[in-house]
Amino acid sequence: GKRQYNRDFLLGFQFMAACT
Amino acid sequence: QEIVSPESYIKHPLQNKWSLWFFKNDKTKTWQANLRLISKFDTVEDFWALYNHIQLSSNLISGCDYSLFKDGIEPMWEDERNKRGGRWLITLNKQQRRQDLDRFWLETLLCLVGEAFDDYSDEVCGAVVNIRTKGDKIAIWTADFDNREAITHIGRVYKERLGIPMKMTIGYQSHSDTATKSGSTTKNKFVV
Repeated sequence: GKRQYNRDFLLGFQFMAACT
Repeated sequence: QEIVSPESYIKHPLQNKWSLWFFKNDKTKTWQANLRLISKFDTVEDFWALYNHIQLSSNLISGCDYSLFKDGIEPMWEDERNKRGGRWLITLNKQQRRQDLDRFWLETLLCLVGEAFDDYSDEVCGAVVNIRTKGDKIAIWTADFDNREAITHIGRVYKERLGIPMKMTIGYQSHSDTATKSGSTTKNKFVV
């Protein structure tokens, strides 16, 4: 199937990305 | 020995690889020369790394655009994947630059990278935000203006995601109509 991500899941990564 | 979950080190892959383009209106150059590819990404983490690094749309000067398109599709009507297509167009008034522009554009990006339109996401080519003095515009571009089922599904989901009230409508216009229009408005093929 498609790799679908809902908005809350995506938003959860916004500032995590900067830490890695 | 400590076992580290793959969740902590594997990036989350997106369904598609996306390209972010920037257009800056320099009248001494051709339209194509003003269009620059900024970067490509195909994971949730790399999307945010790019988004967090660039200016918000509301900080751009008039005449600039951001475009996010699937890898291999250029952000222009002439591209093979766009030429029979059209766009769901959101026109913003001047006050909305402060109130809605950045929020709407981010929501648009999340709809695209998250494949929010279910099976009809395959019809999506990309999205564009135009910063203009007379009023900013945001649009989702799709591949085929005859695909009523896909276009109306995408339009309904998009309108809901932007939080546009039921009593307001948004319109879908074919690129061929936009390119050949004589006045300032293009007729809508679909409305939701």
